This record gives sequence, structure tokens and C-alpha cells, in this order.
Amino acid sequence: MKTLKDEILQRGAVLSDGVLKVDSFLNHAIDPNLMTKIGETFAERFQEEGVTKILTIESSGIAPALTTSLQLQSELVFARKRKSLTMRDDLYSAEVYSFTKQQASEISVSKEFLQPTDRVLIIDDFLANGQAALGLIDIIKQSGASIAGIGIVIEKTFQPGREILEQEGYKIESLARIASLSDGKVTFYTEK
Amino acid sequence: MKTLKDEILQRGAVLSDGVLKVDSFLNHAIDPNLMTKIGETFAERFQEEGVTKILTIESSGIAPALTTSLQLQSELVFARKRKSLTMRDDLYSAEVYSFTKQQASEISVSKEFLQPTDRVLIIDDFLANGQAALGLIDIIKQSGASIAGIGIVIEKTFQPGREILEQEGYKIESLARIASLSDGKVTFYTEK
Ligand SMILES: Nc1nc2c(ncn2[C@@H]2O[C@H](COP(=O)(O)OP(=O)(O)O)[C@@H](OP(=O)(O)OP(=O)(O)O)[C@H]2O)c(=O)[nH]1
Ligand SMILES: Nc1nc2c(ncn2[C@@H]2O[C@H](COP(=O)(O)OP(=O)(O)O)[C@@H](OP(=O)(O)OP(=O)(O)O)[C@H]2O)c(=O)[nH]1
Repeated sequence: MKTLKDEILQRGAVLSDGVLKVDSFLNHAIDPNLMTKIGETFAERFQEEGVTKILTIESSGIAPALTTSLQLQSELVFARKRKSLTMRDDLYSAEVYSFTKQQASEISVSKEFLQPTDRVLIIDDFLANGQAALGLIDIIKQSGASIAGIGIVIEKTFQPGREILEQEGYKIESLARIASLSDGKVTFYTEK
Repeated sequence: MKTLKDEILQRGAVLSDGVLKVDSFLNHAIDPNLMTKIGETFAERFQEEGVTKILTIESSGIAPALTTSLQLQSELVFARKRKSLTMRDDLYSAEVYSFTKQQASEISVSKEFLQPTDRVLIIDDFLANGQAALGLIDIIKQSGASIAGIGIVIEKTFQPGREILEQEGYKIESLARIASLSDGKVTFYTEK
């Protein structure tokens, strides 16, 4: 997605060989009009997939997931990383491992919000090690729903997440694919 | 906002005298079209206020804040409750006290995303004790920006937050105002 790639180059900051900072439009400040374009792009790419529901995870996944759900006119749910005040009922939960923190944490979705009849599109802001996406996939499988695909705003192609998800056979659409962040610059992956 | 009040009556659940569960459309599942109507309503009510930026707080504030920012064509930032991977730079922080947990926690916004020239509209999902709103106000004041007002989706008028914020002199727009949750039912506040 050219607009997104331009934004990354103009408004992103490479913090290290492994980390791209896009707080200015995605992870802290949010660019509303860019979120609309992201939603339109995901909707185009998944419009033939019969998506009934979008599943994302708090917090940075919510904005791109919302604009996508508006375009697809689908339902929307976000997985919680911590139980909220009202999350008492039966839950689907999954473990998500953090390589940085070297520890696992639990994410959850209330059972009432995922039905076996659902066809679920996963949307998230970053794809790195893929652990969050795998956790959401696990939750969808527990519910009996089917997976329409995975939409990622920014993929770091040099990390294992993309490969892991491809091997599982899912349709993955990443709006920006980054081959490298070394030497302080963003190098996009060019599909052959 | 009649549509919202109808949704609360049809899809909300009174968990106790103090807690209304609206996970089905606001706090876990999100109703995208309702979020759009909420955004249009907030935009109508604040369109004369010269809003340059919306400030909300993760996670449930993000969806209503995003749709409002789309209507007002303003910038958008969400305060963090925990430092994210990329939040290294100078921060404005404030303490937020939780009466339920009986402990304070810190919320933060990177300084680069609040300028003295900003005129900030605060948006949040619930107004109860008002501590989160007071924390956001504190942060805005630290930045030198001015406060355009406060937009709340659901206000529990029987809790102290509304009164506290009114005494501070802010323009507050709550789309649903709840006078009581006792006897397992929602009683809306009727303005005289
Ligand atoms: N800005 C930025 N973030 C990255 C990058 N790579 C991974 N992340 C984010 O970091 C968080 C993952 O960290 P960990 O759970 O510790 O996992 P990891 O060490 O195995 O990558 C996730 O944030 P999250 O759960 O999505 O947090 P939130 O923003 O939704 O609160 C993920 O999206 C990157 O290059 N840049
Ligand atoms: N569903 C529901 N939630 C309520 C109600 N009253 C307060 N809350 C939410 O509970 C959380 C506040 O809890 P505490 O910080 O422990 O504060 P408190 O005990 O002083 O109220 C906030 O969630 P938050 O920080 O906004 O969490 P998040 O949803 O954004 O993650 C607030 O919006 C209610 O009647 N119903």
C-alpha cells in the first residue's frame, strides 16, 4: 500500500535493527484518514472471503480493525490482554509468548462473541514473531469458527511470523512488508 | 442520544448497583455503525469548539474517539496505561486512582503529540469516578494546550465524576446519562 509505505518513510523512525517506531500515526497518535484508507484496502483484499467478524487485539489493532469492519460491514471484537471489569463469563483463552520479555501471557475473548458460524478476519498492526496472531487463531479454532485470513498493517518480513503463518496455510495480506531495518533505514520487501 | 439509550436497554446488562455491562457493543465487541453515529453526535456537539486534537485512553476510548476524529477531521492520540515498546521519549504523565483496586496507576502521553497550540477534546467510554478524565486533563494542562471539552459515551450520573468535572468548569457532553442501576435496571437521568 503505497500511501502507507510513504508514511512509514516520512513519519516512521528506525529505533534499532529490529524495531520501527510509528507512534506518530499508528501506535500512540493515530492518523484517522490513514486508518480509513487502511480499512478500505483490507476490505478490498478480503471482500470475497465472506467475512462475518473481525477479531483484533487491544490496543493498536482496534483502529485499523474498526475502519475495516466499517467497510466490510462486519462485526468486530478485540481480544483482551487483561480481564476487564465486566469479563466474568466463559472465555476462550490462549497463551502468547513474548520473546522480548521471555514470558507468556494470556489473551481472552468472551465465548458469546465468537460463534461456530462466524468467518473471522484477523487484523493487527504489526506482524513480527507471530505469537499474537497464533493466539488469536487458537481462540478462533476453540470457538469452531473458520478463519477468513489475516490482515497486517506492517509486517517485518525478516522476523519469523510471516513464514509461520504461511506454513499454516492462511491468506495473509500485509499492507507494508519490511525486509530490513538495519543501518537505520527501512528497506521494503519486493515481491518477485 | 436515543439510539445509544435503546442499545443500552436492549443489549446492556446490569451487573450490580454500580456496574453496567456493555461488552456487546462498546467494551469487548464493538458495534462499528453505532461508533459512527456516536462520532457524528460528538462532532455535532463540539463542532464550534475549534478542536484540533482528540485525546482518549486505551482501550475502550479508541473506537468512539476515532469516529469522532473522522467527523471533526482532527488529530487523535490515546494515553497509554503501560509504556509501549517504543515509548522512550519525554512523556507527560499523571496518576489515576482506582477506587475499586484502591491503588494509583500512571497514564502517559508522549510530549511530541500535545502542543501548546492544541485545543483538545477528551473522549472516553465511561464517566464514573472521573479519575481517568482528571488524569487526561492534568496531562493536557502540563502540555500548555487548552481543553475544548469532554465527550463521554455513558455517564453514571449517580457517581461523583460528572459533578467533579462540572465544578472544574468544563463543557461535558454525555450521550447517555444513567441516574441509577439499582433493582437490576437502567434508569436514565432526565434533564429538567
Ligand atoms: N512499534 C513497534 N511495535 C512492535 C514492533 N515489533 C513488535 N511490536 C509490538 O511489540 C509488542 C510485542 O511485544 P512482545 O509481546 O514483547 O513480543 P515479542 O518480543 O515476541 O515481539 C506488540 O505490541 P502490541 O501488543 O500490539 O501492543 P499495543 O500497541 O497494541 O498496546 C507488537 O505489536 C516494531 O517493530 N515496532
Ligand atoms: N463496563 C463498565 N465499565 C465501567 C463501569 N464503570 C467504570 N468502568 C470502567 O472500569 C474501569 C475503571 O476502573 P478503575 O480504574 O478500577 O476505577 P474505579 O474503581 O475508580 O471506577 C475503566 O475501564 P477502562 O480503563 O476504560 O478500561 P478499558 O475498557 O478501556 O480497557 C472504566 O471505564 C461500568 O459501569 N461498566
